[in-house]
Amino acid sequence: SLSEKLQNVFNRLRGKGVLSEQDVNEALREVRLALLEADVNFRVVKDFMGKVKERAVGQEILQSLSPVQHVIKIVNEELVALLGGSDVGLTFAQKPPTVIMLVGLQGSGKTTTAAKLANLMRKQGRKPLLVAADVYRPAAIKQLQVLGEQLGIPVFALGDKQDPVHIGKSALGAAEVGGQDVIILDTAGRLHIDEQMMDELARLKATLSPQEVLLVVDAMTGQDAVNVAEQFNSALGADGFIVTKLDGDARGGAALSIKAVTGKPIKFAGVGEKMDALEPFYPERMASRILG
Amino acid sequence: LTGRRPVDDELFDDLEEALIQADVNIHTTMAVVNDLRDASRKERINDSDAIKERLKDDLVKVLTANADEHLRWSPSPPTVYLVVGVNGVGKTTSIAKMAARFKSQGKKVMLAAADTFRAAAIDQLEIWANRTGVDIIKQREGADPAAVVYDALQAAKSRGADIVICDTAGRLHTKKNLMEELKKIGRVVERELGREPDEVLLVLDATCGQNAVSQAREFKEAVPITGIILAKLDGTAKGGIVITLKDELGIPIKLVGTGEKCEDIDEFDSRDFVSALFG
Ligand SMILES: Nc1nc2c(ncn2[C@@H]2O[C@H](COP(=O)(O)OP(=O)(O)OP(=O)(O)O)[C@@H](O)[C@H]2O)c(=O)[nH]1
Ligand SMILES: Nc1nc2c(ncn2[C@@H]2O[C@H](COP(=O)(O)OP(=O)(O)OP(=O)(O)O)[C@@H](O)[C@H]2O)c(=O)[nH]1
Ligand SMILES: [Mg+2]
Ligand SMILES: [Mg+2]
Repeated sequence: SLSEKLQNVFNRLRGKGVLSEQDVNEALREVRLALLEADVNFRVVKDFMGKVKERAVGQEILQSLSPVQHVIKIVNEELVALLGGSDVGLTFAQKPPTVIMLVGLQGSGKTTTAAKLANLMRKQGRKPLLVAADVYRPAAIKQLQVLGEQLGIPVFALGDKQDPVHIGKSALGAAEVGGQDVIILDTAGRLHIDEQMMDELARLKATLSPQEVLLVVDAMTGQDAVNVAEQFNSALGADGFIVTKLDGDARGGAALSIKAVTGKPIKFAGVGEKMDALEPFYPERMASRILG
Repeated sequence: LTGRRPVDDELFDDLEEALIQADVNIHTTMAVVNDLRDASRKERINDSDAIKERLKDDLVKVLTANADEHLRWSPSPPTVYLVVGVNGVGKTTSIAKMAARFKSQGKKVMLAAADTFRAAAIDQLEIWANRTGVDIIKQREGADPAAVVYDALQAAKSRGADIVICDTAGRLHTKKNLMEELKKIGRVVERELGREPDEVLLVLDATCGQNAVSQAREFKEAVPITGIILAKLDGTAKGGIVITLKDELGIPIKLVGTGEKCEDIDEFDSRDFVSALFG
């Protein structure tokens, strides 16, 4: 663990009395390693360590009686601060329906998360409508319909021969007729470098004016998380993130990376395959997970 | 990293940074770059291009050493492949791609829809079976996956299929009961075939970082992994972690996925892969 590694460093330095800046740097190297092992992006680590070093090389740690606790405390505080406010909820429309659009790379967990979100909305006393706007992946529409059926939540679909923008627009009308006040749109997985597919999302957003465009990111994503987050954000203006598959043992450094480079909040955590496996995002928990 | 420059600490730092950003494990990276630093000193290499080429050669060596990179075919049909991995990595789509490829090679292909858990998983594989014109064995959602595999093996023998490719449900390697289920599927294949599956292919998402090591380790504990399919290499992620998987676990990369269509699959080429790490 990080505290054990830091303890080793400081044990070696103990005979020295007061710690010098160089000694502290040696300890911080362990922190840097831990963050890279946790998949935090290389340049995010660089910026982050800069902040930590500023605080660590002050008088407080150089004369601290428990330097390990001190370093961990500083790193933890900086991580939590960077990971952001823990109750960034969803923005709802003044006049319904509220539109929530889920976007992201292939296989990140959008369809499953859409259903989980719909479940959450209903638990909050709202009337959700799921919209099947993935016309590309085989049986994607059926997947959402099966989940909707399991939950008893309606799914709007026009089959896979229609343009997703047309499906989205028609869903607005359907919600009005059906009396649903939250529309959750599932979109096809796509690469941030696929211009045509990114343009489709831009057109969807322009047509539907969603209150929330949420980028769904797999917790095991490595260094590439920064590229994905930056591209989706600059193309669409993300309102936030949902990090999925946090029920595994991925350290989840991608969460820090995407928040750091876009400033957009992480709103939810996917923690399983079942429909109740969606939690609010807790920065403190994420921070200690990343540090290992 | 382009163009001639002095062979100094900054060069090695930049090479280290490139590897880390390609998701090569940090310890693998440090070991490789340190060896390179030593070699450059001993052999007095003062050409930065030569250093970079040497690094690429070293990485290719790691990837190809004792690597059985070809897909195995059994002399006694059916050949059986088991496709496994965590959720959403590209298992089902990779199976469709293999089916299309083998069909075009004149093989009689059969698919086993042994993901009986996820919504519309069977439907998804069935659409691919229809599109590629291959047989599929399926049961209803919620059936025992090992029973589906058993059925498929019987059907393959009676219909004279050359190969059976088994799809399995995505599962996190940390879920003990799901890994036990996978072990059971593996045992059913062994019992019916009288040998281990000819390939147990672990599908990895190229966007995956260091967690791939934990995935590979746990899956290898449960079933005899013979190779990796590195999917989604058409994105911007480099998939460098597979170097560590080969180095530390001895698992070769056999195929790469380069898109969502059934022709988007290639044999792994270590030279191309390593060059792309620095692209
Ligand atoms: N363990 C776990 N599995 C998850 C979670 N979220 C999604 N999954 C699984 O991840 C896999 C992919 O989920 P999907 O919802 O199909 O992903 P997607 O983003 O819609 O995929 P595409 O539409 O192909 O881009 C499925 O097996 C899901 O059950 C999670 O939080 N934990
Ligand atoms: N761009 C790209 N997308 C891919 C590739 N391979 C698979 N995909 C996409 O990734 C998503 C998930 O693929 P699946 O084949 O359903 O993944 P899976 O591992 O079977 O998922 P689960 O069964 O839910 O665990 C789909 O949208 C695929 O089209 C690839 O090589 N490149
Ligand atoms: Mg989907
Ligand atoms: Mg699948």
